[in-house]
Amino acid sequence: YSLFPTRPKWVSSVVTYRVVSYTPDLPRVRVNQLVAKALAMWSQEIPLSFRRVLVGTADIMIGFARGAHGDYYPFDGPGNTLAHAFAPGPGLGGDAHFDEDERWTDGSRRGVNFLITATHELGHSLGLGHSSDPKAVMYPTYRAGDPRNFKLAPDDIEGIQKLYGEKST
Amino acid sequence: LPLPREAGGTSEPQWKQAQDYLRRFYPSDPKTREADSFEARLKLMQRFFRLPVTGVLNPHTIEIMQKPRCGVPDVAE
Repeated sequence: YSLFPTRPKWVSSVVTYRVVSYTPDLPRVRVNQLVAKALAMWSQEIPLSFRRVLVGTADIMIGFARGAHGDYYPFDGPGNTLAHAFAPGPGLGGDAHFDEDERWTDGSRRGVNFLITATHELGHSLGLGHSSDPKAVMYPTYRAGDPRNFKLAPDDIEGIQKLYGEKST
Repeated sequence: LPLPREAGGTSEPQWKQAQDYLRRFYPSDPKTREADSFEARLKLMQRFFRLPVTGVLNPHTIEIMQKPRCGVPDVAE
């Protein structure tokens, strides 16, 4: 695993998030469920919890966009770059963006699995960089898998606990 | 001009695609100027993906460059 330079992390034990825009590929309620599921994967390993807000500015702003979308990292159409996210911090920090030109799926049809991609991007939102372990969720290239068996790899857990410590039982 | 040795006999579009990929995901460090050359960036990439570190483009390296991926660089910016 790797961490960003200066190891940015959230200092509050409760981090807020908001889904500001949706994809027409999935029902809104499904996107909300999958984002919550992705965040839960991380929060069950560390002493951090997440609270969804419906209005205003959250720590982690999540959305779908195509092409240039105001952060100097334009998306590139179908394929290649699927999404990106920013390390913890103010403003754009922590925000996660998904390329609307991909065909997003929850596993019920062909396309890019949103749960797998969101878990990866939210790993960046929490302060993890890319891992060179091919089994890690934080490996940079996308590979489709069975979302029912999808979980963090030991390398992901070691990385996130390096930043935030272990969740007390 | 012929493509350089690092192009490893690839086509010009693949060479350009590889240059773009390495610029985006393996940016050079402005302080140390590390990974300034194509070969140095390619070696970083090959090391990251646990490939033989040759500094020369080969079909397996190109295959990895063409996979869908996250837009965040693999090395610190």
